[in-house]
Amino acid sequence: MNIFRFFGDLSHLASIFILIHKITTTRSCRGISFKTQALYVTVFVTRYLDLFTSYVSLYNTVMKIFFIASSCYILYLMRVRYRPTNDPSIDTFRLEYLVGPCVVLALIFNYGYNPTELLWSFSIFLESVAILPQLFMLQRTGEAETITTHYLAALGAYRALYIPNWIYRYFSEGYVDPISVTAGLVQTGLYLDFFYVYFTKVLQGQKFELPA
Amino acid sequence: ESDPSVHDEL
Repeated sequence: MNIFRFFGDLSHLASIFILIHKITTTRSCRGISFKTQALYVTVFVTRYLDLFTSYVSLYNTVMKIFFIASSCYILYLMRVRYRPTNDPSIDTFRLEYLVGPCVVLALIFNYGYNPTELLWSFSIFLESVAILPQLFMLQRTGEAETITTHYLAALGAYRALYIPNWIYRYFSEGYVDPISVTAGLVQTGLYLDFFYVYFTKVLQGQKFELPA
Repeated sequence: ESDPSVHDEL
């Protein structure tokens, strides 16, 4: 554990709390992509199957359980409690374009041909693109509530912090995980456009609006 | 040297 990873994980936790806070206080999941949230549940469940087979640390176990539980809770909020505020007509990204290639990539790039490793690899690739339905929705509507942009910024910061973590681990432990690094760089790259608008508009007190 | 198939990251 190093500070980059620790603050990355904290940022990930923060993003989830911001999202739950947004949905429950506004009593609405407007502007949130159900597809992206459903992909995160898939990511966490497929990756954290090792909860039953390997123990890393109490921290690791507690975080894994939290990520699975909170992502399922968010789906519940969107699908059951605040269902009328969820508008599927603007959440139109085709999931098969994401899931299909991730299955293929996992079959090619993995650390072992067994169900756990294949699912782990699949989850890494899927996580790297899971935000796309959300960003696509943002692009379509051209604007977002400020709280939603804070959620995305915290999620993007989590990914960005994992990059110095890998650099640090390379020098301190000789540890390199090429699958995580490649997928992580792609994932962080997807946030660059968003971050540009976030820094130049939202943090200057303006509304998040994309140029027409 | 650590083995990347020991997944200790979240």
